[in-house]
Amino acid sequence: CSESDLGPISLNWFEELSAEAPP
Amino acid sequence: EVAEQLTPVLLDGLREETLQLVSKLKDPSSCCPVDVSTVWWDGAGCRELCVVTAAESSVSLWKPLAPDSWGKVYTWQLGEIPVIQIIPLPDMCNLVCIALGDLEIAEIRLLLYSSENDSFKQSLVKTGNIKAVLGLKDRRLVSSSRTVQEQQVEIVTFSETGRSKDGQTLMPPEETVLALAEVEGMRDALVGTTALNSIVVWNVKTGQLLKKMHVGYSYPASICHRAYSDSGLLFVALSHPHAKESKSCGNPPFRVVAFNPKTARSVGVTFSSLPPGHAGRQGDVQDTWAAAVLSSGAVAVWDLLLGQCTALLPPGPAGSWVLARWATTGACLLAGRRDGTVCLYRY
Repeated sequence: CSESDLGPISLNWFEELSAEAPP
Repeated sequence: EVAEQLTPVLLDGLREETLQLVSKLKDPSSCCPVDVSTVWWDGAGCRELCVVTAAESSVSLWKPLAPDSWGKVYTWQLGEIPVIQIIPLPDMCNLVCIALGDLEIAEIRLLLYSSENDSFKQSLVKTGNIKAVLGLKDRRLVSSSRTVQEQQVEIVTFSETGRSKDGQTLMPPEETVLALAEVEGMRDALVGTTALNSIVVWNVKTGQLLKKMHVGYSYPASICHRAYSDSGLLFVALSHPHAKESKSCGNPPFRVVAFNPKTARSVGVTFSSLPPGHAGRQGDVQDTWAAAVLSSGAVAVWDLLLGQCTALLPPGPAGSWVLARWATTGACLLAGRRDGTVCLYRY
């Protein structure tokens, strides 16, 4: 898998999405 | 002769992994098993891995007597609603969770032993129009249920004695959730697949719905079995009961798809194809292994990371296989025949 297929990858996706999602 | 009939057939060019028959049990009073699973049970001062078999109107607990023999400990008789499924609760002891219903799950019950009054009991956990249910680590049970107006996704935590301690509601997506799966190595993450073929991701600690990602139109009605987070990607093991056969990857009963949860983009990682000449499936996934009963009456086992079928149990003269389930612990496959025989294989 590469970033060109999947877009920018973040190792902290879970924490970042939790910070962005409505409570 | 029997041993020969039960010897798994390894497919050409595959690894040496195989299934070794460990033991088998037969319930003379039961025919056509509905489901089979394992459960830890305390007895005579030690904790043993016991086998649970479910028939339409009863559930039996079996404990090991000798390396290759099993004795029935108790049979719970259920009411008029048929048993559909045993729901494994990975780290619970002395407790079996079952789903009952007709086409859909109408009830979830606990079957347990109460040391307080030295008796086997059953208790009702939940009723409703339940679409999906999954046992999680740390004595938790998550279920999705639907009324005409709304969908509810709820986690119940049990005490060691099987009492419901507290419940937590997760934010439901608009689409109906039809399957749920744990994310290995991430206690607070949970994934589900929906009726419109999306993957949804929750934070179970906060109840937030974090992301909805479409699986793609080539594989409708995908069912999630297991997920793994690695290197910033979410790898999801999916099965596709209604996938059409394609030239590039045949008719894959299981796929592992990598999702980038930040962008919702995805790519297929592995396709696990059916053995040549076989069709149909009903599957179960544990860790990175999948097993399924094929319409030929055989059981196939795949390594999902390799995307390869590693073993095949052919139907023997004793009858077709009707069930294939992984034990809750270790690499142990439970395979059931229509006549009520359950064979335990080490994988």
